[in-house]
Amino acid sequence: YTFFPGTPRWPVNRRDLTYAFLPGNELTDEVKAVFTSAFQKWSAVTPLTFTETDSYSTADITIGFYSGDHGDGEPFDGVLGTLAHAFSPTSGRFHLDADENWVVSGDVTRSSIPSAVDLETVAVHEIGHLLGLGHSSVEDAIMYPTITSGTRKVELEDDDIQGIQSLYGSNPNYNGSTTPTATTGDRESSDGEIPYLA
Amino acid sequence: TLLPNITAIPPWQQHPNATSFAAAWDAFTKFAGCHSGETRDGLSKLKQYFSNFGYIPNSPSSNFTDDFDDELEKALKAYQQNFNLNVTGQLDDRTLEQIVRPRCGNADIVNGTSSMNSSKSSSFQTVGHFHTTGH
Repeated sequence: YTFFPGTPRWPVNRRDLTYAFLPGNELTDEVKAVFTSAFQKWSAVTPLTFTETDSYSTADITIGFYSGDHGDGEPFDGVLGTLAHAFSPTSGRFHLDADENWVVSGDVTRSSIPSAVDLETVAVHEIGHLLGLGHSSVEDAIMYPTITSGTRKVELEDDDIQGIQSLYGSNPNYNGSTTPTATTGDRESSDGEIPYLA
Repeated sequence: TLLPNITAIPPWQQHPNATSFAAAWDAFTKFAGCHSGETRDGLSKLKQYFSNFGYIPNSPSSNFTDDFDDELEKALKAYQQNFNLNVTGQLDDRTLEQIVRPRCGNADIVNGTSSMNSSKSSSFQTVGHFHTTGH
């Protein structure tokens, strides 16, 4: 695992982070749920928490789909090539290439279509950047820079976990497995179901 | 394009060999076997690729040539080291296969500092200004 130069991280008083989606993207709840799941991968192993907010202007983390030149000096290049990028703490900017064929659900691994990109795979990776991790040379790690078409990789590997825990420490309820563990701090959804359980 | 599932991909993009959506990087496969000292049309774009991901120090006045020069060879070696490839300094098939893969837009080497594999060897310290980081 690696860090950005200077090892930037979210300060101690900003460990309960909020995230918001670019209103203009008008994402469905199904798409938003993919990001929720991706954030949970990281919150399961750290003391960090992530909560969606409707207030885009005040959110710690902002998520948006953009095409081509979108004003940050890092233009997207259409289908495939560069898929997404995210900024180091405490910028919170997470941009995805709107021209990709993002697969929201279903088994992307059963397809030989080269342009299909699993959304959650990329989301988990970019959240790693948002939290302060750089790229890793460990091929199985989430923070490995490339993705092979038609693959899905959403579970943190030891390399990712060691890296993020060296920045923020461990979730008190983390038991050494990447399987999410229920905590007293679990947020209940509106229908009373617990979003993730041991 | 947000697709609810894999079957929702537009038909014109479903053929595995379709080229209409090929990323610009696919053109790099024509450089297979290219090595130091050669000049090939389009190598400047490969240098720009390596510059984008931090393997060639960024300069506002970057005006890359189509020459396979020392700068490209050093970048290539650092890239091969980072991606656990054989460090040949040449554009072999495995290296090109890795280069054209879809990837995150964040640089592997930021501000001349790499903490990926290439920082673990002093052989490639001429690419930017590497600093060893102990973990």
